[in-house]
Amino acid sequence: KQHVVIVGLGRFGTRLGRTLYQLGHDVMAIDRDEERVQSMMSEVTYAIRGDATQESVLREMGVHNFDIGIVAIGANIEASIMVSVLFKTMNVPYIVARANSDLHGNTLERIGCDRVIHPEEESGRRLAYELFNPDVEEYLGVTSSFGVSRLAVPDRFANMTLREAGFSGPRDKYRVVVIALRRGENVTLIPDSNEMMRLGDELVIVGRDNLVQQITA
Amino acid sequence: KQHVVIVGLGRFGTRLGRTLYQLGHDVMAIDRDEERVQSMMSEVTYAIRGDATQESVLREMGVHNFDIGIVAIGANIEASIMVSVLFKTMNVPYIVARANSDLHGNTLERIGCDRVIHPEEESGRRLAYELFNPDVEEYLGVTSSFGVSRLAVPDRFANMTLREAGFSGPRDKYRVVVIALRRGENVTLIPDSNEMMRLGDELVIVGRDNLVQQITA
Ligand SMILES: Nc1ncnc2c1ncn2[C@@H]1O[C@H](COP(=O)(O)OP(=O)(O)OP(=O)(O)O)[C@@H](O)[C@H]1O
Ligand SMILES: Nc1ncnc2c1ncn2[C@@H]1O[C@H](COP(=O)(O)OP(=O)(O)OP(=O)(O)O)[C@@H](O)[C@H]1O
Repeated sequence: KQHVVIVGLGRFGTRLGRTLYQLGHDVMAIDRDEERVQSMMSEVTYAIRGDATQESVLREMGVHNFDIGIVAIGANIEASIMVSVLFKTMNVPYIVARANSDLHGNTLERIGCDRVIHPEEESGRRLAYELFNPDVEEYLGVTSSFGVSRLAVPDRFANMTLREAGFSGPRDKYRVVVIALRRGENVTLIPDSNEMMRLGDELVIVGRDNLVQQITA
Repeated sequence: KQHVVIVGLGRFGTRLGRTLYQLGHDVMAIDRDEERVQSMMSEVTYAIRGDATQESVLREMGVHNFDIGIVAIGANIEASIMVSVLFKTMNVPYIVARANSDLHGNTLERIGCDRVIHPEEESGRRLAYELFNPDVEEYLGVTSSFGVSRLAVPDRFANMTLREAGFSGPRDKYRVVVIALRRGENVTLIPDSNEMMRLGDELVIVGRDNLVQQITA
């Protein structure tokens, strides 16, 4: 369980805060906009109104005691940089900042942020891989041509076993491997080739992207 | 090989277009800003200056002949909606649009977009899972507590076999499974437990998130 402080309740900071809290972490959110603070009250551990560019404000909230600091201010580059520097001077052990441009990101790295996020670029890149194969719901790249894809069981595979559908065993290094079969909240890892697929199931597959494409085509 | 038309060369549209082109697809990019069009000229198949809310402009560029249409306009909600409706009336088979808010996204879905992207929310959610385990470079969710994680081989596992490091065989459904070991561009699927890990290698692991956390802790 980590103690995370998030500055900035735009779309990125808000979703990040909610998800972290749902995952069981302790989340304190700071924003200077009263409305945004109010709507986060029930979604995180603490939501506090304040100007995060004021060191006294951060110190009063005990920011120096947190494990992770997130600077989720986007458009206001100056504030983003100031808060990042304050986190650094207050010795927050791990700092993540969201960048609005390459130069902004470069600056945040030089300040000493441990990780810089470019939400738009990352989404654009990820979508490119998912479009490559529109049936793929989500994709994790391993190399430039090899990845893990999560997809819904294609209609034509309903009520077929993995073997009948053409999936070979797990030791074949050149074809795709079904690493998981999900049915609701139930997940079978490295399912047996006799496992039957039902409509509504999800498959998690690893292999060359062009081979995965043949499955969904 | 898909034929993709992208309207809007912000950060999302630009990265999407470049990546699709690098993946071998045919990409036409349209933006009304001359500078942005110019800088994309060498990065996609065609980059054209124009106002995409004009049907005549889209028709002249043959938009009705494309496989996938992407509306990558963010801030200008009216233009985003107008272009989406034009894609729909021109029978573009698969339409993706980027949304700036939940209401914007809702509207795009009602218009008939096949997929709506919320880059900031998706990045925030993904980061929450990756922070759960800062050593995880990338994460793909399977259920709310189960996922696929890509991580660098921890220092303490360098020059150990998978078995020595404590990874059990692939048929154990309750523990993590190493589904791939990457060394440079070389990927071994479902590696043998005798496989030795070297510093610089990457592991792709599937399992309960809290178990994956124990590996990197
Ligand atoms: N000095 C500050 N102290 C506290 N909060 C701040 C400060 N400056 C900006 N913020 C807050 O940061 C939040 C996010 O910033 P902003 O809306 O500019 O980014 P954004 O790029 O639009 O965010 P997103 O893309 O995630 O929606 C806003 O809610 C704003 O009130
Ligand atoms: N009617 C239009 N025709 C063509 N291009 C347009 C039109 N309206 C806006 N654009 C272009 O869309 C692009 C992206 O829009 P905008 O910059 O508002 O979105 P954004 O949310 O800032 O993008 P990102 O977050 O991806 O950086 C801009 O380059 C802009 O010139």
